[in-house]
Parts: sequence; C-alpha cells; structure tokens
Amino acid sequence: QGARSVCPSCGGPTLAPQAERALVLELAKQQILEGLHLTSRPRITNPPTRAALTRALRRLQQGSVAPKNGEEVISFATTTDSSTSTCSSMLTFHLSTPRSHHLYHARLWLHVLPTLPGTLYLKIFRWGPRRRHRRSRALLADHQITTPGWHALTLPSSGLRGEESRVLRLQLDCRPLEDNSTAAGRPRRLLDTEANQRPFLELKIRPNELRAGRARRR
Amino acid sequence: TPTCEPETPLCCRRDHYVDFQELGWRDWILQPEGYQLNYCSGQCPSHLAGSPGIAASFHSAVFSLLKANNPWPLGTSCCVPTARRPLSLLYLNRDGNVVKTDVPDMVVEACGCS
Repeated sequence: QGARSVCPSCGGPTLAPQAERALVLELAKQQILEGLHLTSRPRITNPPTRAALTRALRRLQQGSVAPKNGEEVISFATTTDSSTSTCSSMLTFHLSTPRSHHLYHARLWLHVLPTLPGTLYLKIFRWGPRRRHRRSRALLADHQITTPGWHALTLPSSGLRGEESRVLRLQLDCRPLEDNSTAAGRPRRLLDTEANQRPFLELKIRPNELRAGRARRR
Repeated sequence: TPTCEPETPLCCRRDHYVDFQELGWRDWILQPEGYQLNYCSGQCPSHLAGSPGIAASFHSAVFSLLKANNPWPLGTSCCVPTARRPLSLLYLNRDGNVVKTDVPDMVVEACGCS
C-alpha cells in the first residue's frame, strides 16, 4: 500500500505500481475467461502447425466476419487413414459445439494434388456412432473436382448436427471419372491429407434463436 | 472522457494495455497480441451526477449548474463506463480447433457519472 497518495475514488491509500499491475493482469485473465465462457485457460494437447494455421486463416480471411454473438471454428482433421486406394480417406475431427449454440454453415477444405487425372468424383459420408459393433454411414454430399489445389466443399449443416459425441468422422470416397491412373501401374494419391495441407472444416455457429428469444422475453 | 492523470480526482478512464505474453497466454490466444483493459475511477460530486462524461450540450451545462446550486445532493453518483466496444479474439480451444469470436463490451471507451 503506497502511503504517499490517496486513491481518487475511495480516498484510501493507492496501490504500489507493481501491486496495481498484478491486480490488472489478474482482472484481465478473469475478464477474458468470462468473455469466452471458460472456467480456465484451455490446455492444448495437439495444436495445429503454424504453417497449417497460416494457410487456413489466409483462406478464410477474405471477407469472413465472426458472426454476431456467434463463433467461426476451424477444425483440422486429426487422423486420416488413407487406405491404399487412390484417394479414399477417413477424416476425424474433434468438435465441442456448446449446447446453447447451433451449427448453420459448414465447409470441408481439401487440397487436391497436381496428380489429378481429369475430373474427380468425390462422395463425402458421415460415419455414425458405433451401435452393436456396427457403424452406419450417411451420404452428406458429392462433388466433382476438375482442378488441383484447395477446394471448399459445402456440407449440409443439418447433416453434421446432433450426436452427443464430440468426434466427427467423415469418409471420402472418390474415383477419377477417367480412371487411367491404374493404366500407369500403381494408383497415385490424389488428396493431400498430411502435415500443412491437412483437410480442415470451416464451421459457423451461433446461439440458438429459440433459447435466446426466450431469454430476451424473460 | 479525460484519461486519468495520476492526480486526477474526478471521474476519468484509467488505461492499461495488457499483453497476452505477460499473461503467458500467447500459446492459445493467436490474435490480437493484447488489449486495452480500461476502467473508470474518480469522484462524482453532485454537480457531475448524470453527466455523460463530456459537456454534451448547453442543456447539460445548465443542468449541472442547477445541481451544483441545489443544497440537497441527489444521493451518491458513481463513475461508470458509458461506452464500450467488443474485442475480436482468435484462439485455440481445448480440441486444438481455431475459434474466431467477438466478445461483447470488452473494452471501456468512455466513463461518466451515473
């Protein structure tokens, strides 16, 4: 407590500068966590690489505005078991959409390698949770890709909602329309699912209108 | 609103810039690098009560004179935020996903007497 001067607000002795700074930093922590509805800072187990992050943010930078009262989420595929076929992969995402929010926009970003032989016909399935040792899969979307590079494939947000599980599994089933890759012997990989060109989901969520409306009325 | 000088006794805005590096949080808050944690402090004598922090108009000047000459103060008045803006944050959540969100009313821009 600095005995020299008096606090202009309460008339008590002012804090020493270091004590005031420590108090401000503590206040900042509380204010940020409260603003993000977190009880403590998140412990990141497997952060994306800087390069993957930079690429993803650069794609989304054009004109994307965080929805009012909502959030925009980028989720990188954490595991892909690219089977031996040309370009089928299983992508796994970990999402934790708060119950009071709902998902209204979803796009899957994929990087197609230059080895693309003509047009690629791509189907995207969602794998349901395991029930009685069986998993069901539902077709989410199908797209035709004719050029290599990054592609943003729109997914029906309704197809990604629901399920208590925080794990979302998407299976990519694709085949080149003119399949001459086998003519050259071993099928070549067409989708880049490693390291910095990992596929990622771009999601937009906002508070449930119904609940928000009810809260407003109350 | 005047920014507080060390000896300013009247209601003003006290500015503090907080760098997330100083909190040790730069590993999960990606953007921005820090933010203004401002707060309001100072006294609100009766003739300032209800003033928006700036002499908004002739009306508020006259109103202040009336209050200053009123022998019966109208209760206490506090130095409170009168304008705030949201803070846009880009951070990593517990799943390692990147989240972009606007936190409303995070930065105090102006203070005034209630």
